[in-house]
Amino acid sequence: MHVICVASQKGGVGKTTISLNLGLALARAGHRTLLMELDAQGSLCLSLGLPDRARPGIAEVLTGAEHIGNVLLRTRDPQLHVLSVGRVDPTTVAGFEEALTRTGMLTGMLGKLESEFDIVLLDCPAGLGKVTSRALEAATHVLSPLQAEPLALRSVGQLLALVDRIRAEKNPRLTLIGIVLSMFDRQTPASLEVAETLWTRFPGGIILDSVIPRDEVFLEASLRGSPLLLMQKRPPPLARVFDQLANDVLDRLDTQ
Amino acid sequence: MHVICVASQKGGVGKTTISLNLGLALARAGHRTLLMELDAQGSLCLSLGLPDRARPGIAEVLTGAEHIGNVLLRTRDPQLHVLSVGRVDPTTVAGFEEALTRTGMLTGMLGKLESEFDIVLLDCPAGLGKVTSRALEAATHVLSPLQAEPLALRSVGQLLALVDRIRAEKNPRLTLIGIVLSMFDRQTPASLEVAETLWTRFPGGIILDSVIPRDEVFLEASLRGSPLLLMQKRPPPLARVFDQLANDVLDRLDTQ
Ligand SMILES: Nc1ncnc2c1ncn2[C@@H]1O[C@H](COP(=O)(O)OP(=O)(O)OP(=O)(O)O)[C@@H](O)[C@H]1O
Ligand SMILES: Nc1ncnc2c1ncn2[C@@H]1O[C@H](COP(=O)(O)OP(=O)(O)OP(=O)(O)O)[C@@H](O)[C@H]1O
Ligand SMILES: [Mg+2]
Ligand SMILES: [Mg+2]
Repeated sequence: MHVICVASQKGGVGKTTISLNLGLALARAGHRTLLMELDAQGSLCLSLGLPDRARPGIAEVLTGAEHIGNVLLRTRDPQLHVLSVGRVDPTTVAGFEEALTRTGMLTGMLGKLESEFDIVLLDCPAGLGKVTSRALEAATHVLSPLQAEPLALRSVGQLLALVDRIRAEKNPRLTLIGIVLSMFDRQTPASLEVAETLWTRFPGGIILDSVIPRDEVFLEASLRGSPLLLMQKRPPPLARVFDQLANDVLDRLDTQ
Repeated sequence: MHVICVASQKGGVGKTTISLNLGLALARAGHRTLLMELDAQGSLCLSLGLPDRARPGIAEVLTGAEHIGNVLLRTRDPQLHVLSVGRVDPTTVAGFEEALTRTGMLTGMLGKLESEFDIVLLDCPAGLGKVTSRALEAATHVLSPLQAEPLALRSVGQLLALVDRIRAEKNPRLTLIGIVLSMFDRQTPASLEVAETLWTRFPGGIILDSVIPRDEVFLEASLRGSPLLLMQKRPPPLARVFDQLANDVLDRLDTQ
C-alpha cells in the first residue's frame, strides 16, 4: 500500500482540492484508493457534499468509540473511499491534534488498512507542525502542491528540508513524488514569474508535468459539493488534468 | 495596549496580507503599531522584503538568546515595527510551536511591550490549533479574514465557536472586532454567492463594511517585497481600502 502525504507549509494552495480530484482519478484508473482527512477543518468532506460533521471518522477512532473498519465512507466511485476527520469540536482542535500525533497512532491506523487499499492520500492541514510531521513519518511518498504565487514559492523549500530530515531520522522509505504547480494563471505576470522561477530553480524531475490552472470551476464544484470529475455527464476538460496527474503520480509510484 | 489576533481556520485567506496593510494604515493614522509574526513560515517578513531568516525574532526570545527589546525591527514608517518569527529551522517547527505555546509565554512577551505600542497585530498560522488558541488567550480583540470562497465560509463558524469558548473559560475581555471579506471577486458567481450568504447569515455589525477585493496588485506587492501602501508615490486606489479598514477597526476599538 502506497501512502501519499499531500502537504504544504502555505495555506490555501489546493491540498484538499488536489487530494480529492487526484484520488478520484486514481480510483477511475482502477486503484483502490482512500482519502484520509487529517485536517480538523473538514473541507475534504465538505467538498464531497457530505453534511457538516455528520459522519464519525478519525476523531471517533482516536477515542475508541469506533473501529476504523466501520467509518470508511463509500463514494459514487466504488474504488474510492473516504475516512473523514470525524466530529471534531472546533473548540478542542488542539486536543484532537495532540491525540492524532501520539507516537505510533497514525502508523497504527494505516496498518489496519493495509490489505484493503492500494493507495491512501493523506490531506494535511497547512503548516509543518506536528500533524504534518507525523503524516510524513507514516507515509511512503509526499506530493506538495505549490500555488503559483510569490509567497508560496518561498515556503516550498522549507517543506523539502523537513522531508529530508524525516527521511534521515525517522522514515527512510519516504520518497518525494514531486511538486505540482497549482492555481497557475498565465494571464497574471506574478504567476508566470513564479512558474519560471520554479522550473529554473528545481532540478528536472522534481516538478511534475501536470499543472493545475486557476479556474472558477473549482469554486463552483465546492459550492455544489462534488469533485470536478463527477460534476457533469461530460466532465469539464479540466478533469483531464487530474487524469494526467494520476498518470504522473503512478509512473513515480511504479505501480503501472 | 490593544492586541488584535488576526486568525482563520482556513489557510491562504489573506491573514498576512491584511495584517501587513492594516498595520501600516493604523501606523499612518498615528497609532504606534507592532506586527507580530506568530507563523513559522515567515511570510510577513517576506512580504516586507526582509531577506529570508535574516533577522532574530520570537524564536530567539523563546530560547533566551535575545531580549524582546532588541529584536523589534523598524520599517519605513516610524510608527510601525515588526517582531519577526525569527530563525525557525523548518525541521523543528513543531518544537518552536511547543515553546511558543507554553503557558504564559505569549502573555509575558506582550506584557514587556505594554508601554511602547498602542496596537499589536498577531499574524497567526492557519488553523485552530495551539498557536491560535494561545494567541486568542493573550489578545484583547480578534479579526477574522474570510475569503469569499465556499470552503472558507464553513470554517468561519468554527473560529467563532473557539472565540466564544476562550472568552468564557480563559480570557473574558476577548472581543470580536468582526469578519472582513477578503479576495472578493464580483465577476465570479461563487464569490458573490459567498458574500450574499455571509451578509444574510451573520447579524449586523459582525461583518465589517470594508471589503478587500481580489486583485493582482497584491501578488506584485509580494514579489516586490513591499506592502501595498508603500508601493508607489501615489499608492494604488486599493490602498485606500486599508485606510477605511483601519477606521472600521479603530471605531470598534473605541480609540478614536
Ligand atoms: N486550481 C484552482 N483554481 C481556482 N480555485 C481553486 C483551485 N484549487 C483550489 N481552489 C480553491 O481555492 C481555495 C483553497 O483550496 P483548498 O482548500 O483545496 O486548499 P488547501 O491547501 O487545502 O487549503 P488549507 O490550507 O485551508 O487546507 C478553495 O476555495 C478552493 O475551492
Ligand atoms: N485581496 C487579494 N487579492 C489577490 N491576492 C491576494 C489578496 N490577498 C492576499 N493575496 C495573495 O493570496 C495569497 C494568500 O494570502 P496570505 O498569505 O496573506 O494569506 P494567509 O491567510 O496569511 O495564508 P496562510 O494560511 O498561508 O498564512 C498570497 O499569495 C497573497 O499574495
Ligand atoms: Mg485543505
Ligand atoms: Mg499567513
